[in-house]
Amino acid sequence: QDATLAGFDWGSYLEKSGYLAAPVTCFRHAPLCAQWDDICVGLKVEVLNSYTTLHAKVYWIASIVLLAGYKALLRFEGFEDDDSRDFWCNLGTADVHPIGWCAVNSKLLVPPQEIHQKIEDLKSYLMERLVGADTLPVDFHVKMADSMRFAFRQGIRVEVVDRSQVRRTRLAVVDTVIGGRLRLLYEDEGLGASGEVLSDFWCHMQSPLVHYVGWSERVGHSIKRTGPNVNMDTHPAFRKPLQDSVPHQFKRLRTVYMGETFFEKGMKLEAVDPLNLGNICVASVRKVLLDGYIMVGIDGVEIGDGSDWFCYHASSYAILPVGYCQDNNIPLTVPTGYVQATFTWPKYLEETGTVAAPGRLFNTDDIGHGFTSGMKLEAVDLMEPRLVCVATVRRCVGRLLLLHFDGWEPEFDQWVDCQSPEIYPVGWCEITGYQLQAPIGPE
Amino acid sequence: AAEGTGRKWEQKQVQIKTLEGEFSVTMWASDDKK
Repeated sequence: QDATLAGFDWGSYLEKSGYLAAPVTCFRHAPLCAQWDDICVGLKVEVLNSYTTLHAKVYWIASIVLLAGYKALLRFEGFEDDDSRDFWCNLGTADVHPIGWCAVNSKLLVPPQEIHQKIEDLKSYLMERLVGADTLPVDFHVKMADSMRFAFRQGIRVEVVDRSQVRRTRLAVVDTVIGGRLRLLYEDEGLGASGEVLSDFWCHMQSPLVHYVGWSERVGHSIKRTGPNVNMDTHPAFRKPLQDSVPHQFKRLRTVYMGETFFEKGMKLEAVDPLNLGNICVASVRKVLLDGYIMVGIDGVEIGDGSDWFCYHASSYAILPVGYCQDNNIPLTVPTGYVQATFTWPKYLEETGTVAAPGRLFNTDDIGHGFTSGMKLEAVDLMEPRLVCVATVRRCVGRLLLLHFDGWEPEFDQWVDCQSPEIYPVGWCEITGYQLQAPIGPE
Repeated sequence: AAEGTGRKWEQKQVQIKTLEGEFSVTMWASDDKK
């Protein structure tokens, strides 16, 4: 369900669900995150006034009544306590400006007709309302434009996880960039004879799944070699020659010192299942790579050839020390043959003759992220990463968030990191022009 | 609110233009610290 075309109405939806949305300041990668502390209820703005008989485009002053992500509920000055004319606006896209913008741009401030008749002296009225009040940052729209410039463009080559075999990476070419999200075409099957896309993959440019060209060889990760007959350079879809990505285009991960007490092959841990992101499972370190990366296998479901191992960085939210689920009241998915109710780690370690990975190796610090359960947001369905969906924070455990996709069964819930680049404030899709998937069915 | 973010609140003189004339008011807005 394409909410952009259908016009998904976040305002009405929030009204029904209690107006709780994660603030923009929770999303470090989101446009204007650093400026959003300055946006608050009561702030005055100049906004397009359509309640007028004038032919010219005129504006009037409104106050922010409520904030939900990038969306603001506005009330025109003069309506006082009357909320019947309140309207939702996306501060990042709509014709909303700091006070003073109209004068600079030769636009007029004209009250809605029914207010105009009640105001005897417009200047005195506005002086009383505006002097000493707060308005939008002067550079609001400039900063917005700045934060929408990205280090990626069409034709940049990257290494990205192979969705058909998660243990390895593949070369891919950036086809589209929307709001920092990359549409990648796998190089060896990217385009058919008539130019149609055979296989693509979507992820944010800061995703842990995407790397610079040469990364796999550097850290010792498996990569599928591109066949000799593949040459995407010549395809008309790419107007410029392809260009290899380089390390500085990617997010720098937390430095990991791999001394004598780093992860070792065979150590046990708990890990988010990469193929079923709602499950946290009993898992094992299968291989230690360089630069703090490890290959992890889920106990009891491994095929045996290593094709289902998954690469995690030591700082990843998705690997957890043994006992983490029990300590935090999260159901642990145990290996086939074991029963969750009777499973204990000490017994399992003894039976398998293994040791637990030391707890201090994990990045489970509670970082005070600001999310709380019940907050609405826009989130990527990581099992179908093309889709950004209407979602709700269901649980917060340390840095982990359990996301529920509105309208879907709880079995589709996914654990994500509170700093995941694949979660966005309400209104992000509208700002970037990305399609938002509305909840299915009546909510 | 802007403390620590590299931004500060400042008083700004802003112009208001209506059908009845133009005048200025003093408001608060944040900006990058200079």
